[in-house]
Amino acid sequence: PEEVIVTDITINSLTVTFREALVARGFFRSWEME
Amino acid sequence: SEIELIFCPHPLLVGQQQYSQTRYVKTTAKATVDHLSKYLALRVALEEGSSGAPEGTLRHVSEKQFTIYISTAAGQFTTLNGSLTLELVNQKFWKLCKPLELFYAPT
Repeated sequence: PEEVIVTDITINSLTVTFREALVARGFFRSWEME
Repeated sequence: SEIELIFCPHPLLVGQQQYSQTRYVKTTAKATVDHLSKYLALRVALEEGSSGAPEGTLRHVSEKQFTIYISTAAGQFTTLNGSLTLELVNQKFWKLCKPLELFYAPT
């Protein structure tokens, strides 16, 4: 994907990183979207 | 390890006039349902902020704004407890070798 949004979210001192793409093709490795 | 998920509006609980974008997300499997809910609330606030929502909306983002569901057999939806990790959700409810499909609706 041309653009991936990266966001950190913290709850109870645990910070996790979310990465998001506008489309799934080329972003998901476990299942190729048709 | 990382988990991939497709995040969709609940087909019954999200109206046509409400926020209903499908999102393609990756995160650590240690993230909880609450993390995902708060992430969605933040993204919605940012997107609605670009179209004129009141300033300061981001300060009030909470994991309580949205409830997260997973589809079970026979078209039923189960509410996911906020403290569950996505890894546990995947192991207990999904068990498929494809991106985890979750649904959201305003609480």
